[in-house]
Amino acid sequence: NPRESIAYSQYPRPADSPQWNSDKPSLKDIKVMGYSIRTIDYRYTVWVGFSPHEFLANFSDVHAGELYFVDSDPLQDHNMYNDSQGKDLLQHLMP
Amino acid sequence: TAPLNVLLIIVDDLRPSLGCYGDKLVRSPNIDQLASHSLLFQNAFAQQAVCAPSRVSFLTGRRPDTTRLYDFNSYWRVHAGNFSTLPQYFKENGYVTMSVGKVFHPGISSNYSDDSPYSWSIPPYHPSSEKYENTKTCRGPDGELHANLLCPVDIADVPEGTLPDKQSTEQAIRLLEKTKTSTRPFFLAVGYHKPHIPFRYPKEFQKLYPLENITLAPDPEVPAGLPPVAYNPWMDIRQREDVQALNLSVPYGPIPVDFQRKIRQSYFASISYLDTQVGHLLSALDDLQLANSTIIVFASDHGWALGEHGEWAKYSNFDITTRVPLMFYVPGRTAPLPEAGEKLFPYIDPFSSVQELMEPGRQVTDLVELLSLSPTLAGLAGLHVPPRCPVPSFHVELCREGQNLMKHFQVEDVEGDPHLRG
Repeated sequence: NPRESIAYSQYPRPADSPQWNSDKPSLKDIKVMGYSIRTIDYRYTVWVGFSPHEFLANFSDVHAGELYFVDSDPLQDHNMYNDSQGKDLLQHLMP
Repeated sequence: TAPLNVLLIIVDDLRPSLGCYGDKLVRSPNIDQLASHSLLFQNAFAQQAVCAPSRVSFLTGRRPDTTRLYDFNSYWRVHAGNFSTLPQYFKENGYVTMSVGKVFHPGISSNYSDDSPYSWSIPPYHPSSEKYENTKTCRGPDGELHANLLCPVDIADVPEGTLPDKQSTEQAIRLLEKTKTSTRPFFLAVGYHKPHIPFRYPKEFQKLYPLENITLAPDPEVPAGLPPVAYNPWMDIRQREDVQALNLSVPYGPIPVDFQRKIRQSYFASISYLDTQVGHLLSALDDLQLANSTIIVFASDHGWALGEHGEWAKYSNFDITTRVPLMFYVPGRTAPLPEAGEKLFPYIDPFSSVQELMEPGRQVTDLVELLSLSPTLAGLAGLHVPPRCPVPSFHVELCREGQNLMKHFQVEDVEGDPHLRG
């Protein structure tokens, strides 16, 4: 079932706002990790606190979220995370 | 029944702006021709949109959270676990494994050795002209040489009179010729540098993309609802002399629209230049009668933003930077075995006015991960597919975190067609 196919991606950041090393933070400077789940219907991303020493992501420490629906927003320009209780979805998706 | 050879083509920073992915503007006839004989994955995604982490991930079959490489500064065998690699697995199964160009990311992340000797049977090849890639070899409007982002060159004018990807193609063809006398199957990985920045390509390719035909990205503004943490401030291209001269504001720019169009023009021109290199490589494989005994995989390590969401480069979680081209040609399975003397991959000149429409091959729309490349390739070559990894798997040398995509290669009616390999 194509609906079951999922692709995960992730990206690290040194801070919540763009800065000189946002594109390529060194491991020791990573403070946030953005984890994305993609299906044929949506892309859901949570940017959570990350410890580079324990290599641990803290899914209770959500810095920001993104939610785009493929059919209505294929270019991913309209973030629905805050509008659609994205936070609840996170609880639902929690591993 | 002889084991199939493998030709793995990895392209640096190539988003699916290709004819076979529906792009109407880009001239990529040789890649489109490969696609017409392949199984093409429409929705394949990288696990992290930056070179070294993505490459180590799909070449070891582990996610970045397992390789623990999110930057460029560690070697997984020392830092996370002694994970086996895709070429190493083939080498341990009797293949002669060879690397040309940029397969592993050079430097610490591959132990300054492209992970030799584990992964490769012979020392990896790197084109000598690569050392000029980021030097002042771009002739600017002032007639002086600069280290620019936009760098269409006159081949006769550049050091050594050649470019890295040309040298890589020549070396790969030499190696293919040598394999003809070998009894062992080969696994040849060819890593092309373009369209990675700087956009340094033979200037004639610019003619394929007249500026008046180049539009801006469909959504060139930074979206209102985009969290600042999600935004990539494209710091790398800002280091280039021609971009520095624009005095752009940090972090959001914007880049003047005429320069945006020039960046897009040069990215597309770089793709067509790369396409010619792939075309020469595949036609040589054909000429050596290897097309009926070689699996060909074409993929990139991640995509690239060309102004979408006000962003440039990779470094984000957007589809535009994580979605990659991924296709597999398997002789007798994705295409009938070529008749004696039949050419499957004759070279096609992107400049020729007659761009015949290419019959697309079979396509899969399910979402898949670049992580699945290695187990799938092992399965297609008839090797035992490594087992799923336990969680955690730092202590396990050989396992896979990606899916095996073999189910997509089932042939509908094998009985109906004697050509198709069982």
